Amino acid sequence: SAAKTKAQGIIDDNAVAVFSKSYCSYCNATKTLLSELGAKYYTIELDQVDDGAAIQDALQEITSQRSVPNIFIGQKHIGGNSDLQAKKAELKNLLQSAGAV
Amino acid sequence: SAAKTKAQGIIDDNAVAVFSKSYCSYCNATKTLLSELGAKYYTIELDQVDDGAAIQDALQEITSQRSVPNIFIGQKHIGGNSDLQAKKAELKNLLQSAGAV
Ligand SMILES: N[C@@H](CCC(=O)N[C@@H](CS)C(=O)NCC(=O)O)C(=O)O
Ligand SMILES: N[C@@H](CCC(=O)N[C@@H](CS)C(=O)NCC(=O)O)C(=O)O
Ligand code: FES
Repeated sequence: SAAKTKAQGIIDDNAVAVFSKSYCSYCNATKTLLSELGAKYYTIELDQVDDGAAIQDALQEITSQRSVPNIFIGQKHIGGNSDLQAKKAELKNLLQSAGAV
Repeated sequence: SAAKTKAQGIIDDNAVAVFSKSYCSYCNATKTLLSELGAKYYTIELDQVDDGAAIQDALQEITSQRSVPNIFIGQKHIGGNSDLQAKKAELKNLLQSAGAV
C-alpha cells in the first residue's frame, strides 16, 4: 500500500525513526532520551497527518506492533518506549553504529 | 456546564477518581499503581464517552490541568501520572485517609 511504502521509506532513509503521536507522554519520553544522547532522529506525528491510521496499520504489518512510539535504529525495529528505555546501557553504541551520533 | 457538573460529581462521589484515556500508557501506569496498593478507584475513559472533550475542558477550569490522567484522592487534586508516582511514599496513607483501601 502507499502507506506501507511511505513507512518503509521513513525506516530506510533515517538512522533513527520514531513513529509518534504529538500528545503522547511515552513518545515524549522516547524523544527526550534520544535527544539526551545527542541523537539525530526523524519523527512523524501520526495524529497530525491524514494517513496516520494507515501508517499505523502498515507498521503493524511490518513489525506486529501498532502502538506508538514505534522506534527503529539503523533500520532495526527496537519496539516501543519501554523497549528503548530497557536498552539504555547499549543505546549509545547502537546509535553510533547507526550513524545517529 | 453539564460537563462541569458531571466532572465535579465524579470527583465528589469517589474516594479516588481517575479521568483517563483508554489508549494511554500514562493512564495505565496510574491505574496499575493504584491497583498494586489495593485501592478502589473510579475511572472514566474520556476517549470513549461523547462528552469526553467537554469533560476535559471542565477539568481544566476546575484544576488548570487538561491532560490525562487527571487524578483526585479524597476530592483533592493530585495531578497527573508523574505527580502520583512522585507521591509513592505517602500514597498508602493518602488512600487510607480517603477510605480507598
Ligand atoms: N509498552 C509500549 C506501550 C505502547 C502503547 O500502549 N502505546 C499507546 C500510547 S501510550 C498506543 O499506541 N495506543 C494506541 C494508539 O494510540 O493507537 C511502549 O512502551 O511503547
Ligand atoms: N506530566 C503529565 C503528562 C500528561 C500528559 O501530557 N498527558 C497526555 C497524554 S500522555 C495528554 O493529556 N495529552 C493531551 C490529550 O490527550 O488531550 C503526567 O504525568 O500525567
Ligand atoms: S498517550 Fe499517554 S502515554 Fe501515550
